[in-house]
Amino acid sequence: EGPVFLRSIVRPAVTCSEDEDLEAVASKLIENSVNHIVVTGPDGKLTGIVTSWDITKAVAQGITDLRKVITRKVFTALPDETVDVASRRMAQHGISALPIVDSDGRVLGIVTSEDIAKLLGRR
Amino acid sequence: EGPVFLRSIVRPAVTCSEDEDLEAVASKLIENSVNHIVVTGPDGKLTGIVTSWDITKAVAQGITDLRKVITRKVFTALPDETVDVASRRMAQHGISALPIVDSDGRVLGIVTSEDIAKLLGRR
Ligand SMILES: C[S@@+](CC[C@H](N)C(=O)[O-])C[C@H]1O[C@@H](n2cnc3c(N)ncnc32)[C@H](O)[C@@H]1O
Ligand SMILES: C[S@@+](CC[C@H](N)C(=O)[O-])C[C@H]1O[C@@H](n2cnc3c(N)ncnc32)[C@H](O)[C@@H]1O
Repeated sequence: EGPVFLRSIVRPAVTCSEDEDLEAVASKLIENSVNHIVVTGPDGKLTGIVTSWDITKAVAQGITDLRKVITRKVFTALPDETVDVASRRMAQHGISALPIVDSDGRVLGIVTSEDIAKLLGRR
Repeated sequence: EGPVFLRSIVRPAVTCSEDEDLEAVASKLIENSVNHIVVTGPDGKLTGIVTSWDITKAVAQGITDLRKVITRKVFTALPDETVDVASRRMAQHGISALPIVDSDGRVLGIVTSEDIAKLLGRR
């Protein structure tokens, strides 16, 4: 078995724009049964990420404005990178997902620690 | 290398009781920088699990009572089980963590998909 490339396990990313309501973004996370939503601009380029952890922070701190919980500095990966590289990048920054982008910064999809953990369950 | 047993990667679980406020549980998740909190009874036994996804559901649905978002039927694992078994169990139920319990149902710790994904980053 050779290296596993991220393009073989990448899944579509749920996206939102930054002028949406916090409740609307929470509903999108629940409807899609995911923990991560990628924030994109009008051109489809990545501008941030919001996770269920950020929504939890909003509850803990009484924040009602989505823009106050969006993470702007986003760690990403390229489709031709491998899962061991992605796994080390996530562990290094204590995060549980990497948006997969092309060389122009356009969002192609997302890989989560759940997707990577599944690989260890393959016989 | 040989099988990896869960006891070698298990971490302490953040716990709460079910009569705590939703905001207090949200604060515990943020203070500990985790997504999962195990609900235990007065005897230290597992009675449920709450995650940042459940707090997000509360926001999406305007729920303010913690008891309405606690998941009662919890999938768990034993310390002598291996990571591939845990990984398959999580994938099968679409969940991202397994509380680790002893044969009496007492909580020993927790293993998350983030902990398992990290294994793929080890050289
Ligand atoms: C530091 S982690 C701590 C909790 C847990 N490890 C997790 O990842 O959910 C939570 C924060 O990571 C941020 N985050 C998630 N994925 C990210 C990424 N690819 N780049 C930058 N930040 C990210 C979220 O926006 C959130 O504020
Ligand atoms: C079905 S998952 C969907 C989102 C994503 N896969 C995740 O695990 O966060 C979210 C639900 O799983 C539940 N959950 C998490 N760990 C669990 C476990 N060990 N046993 C049962 N339910 C669990 C949470 O309480 C939450 O209601």
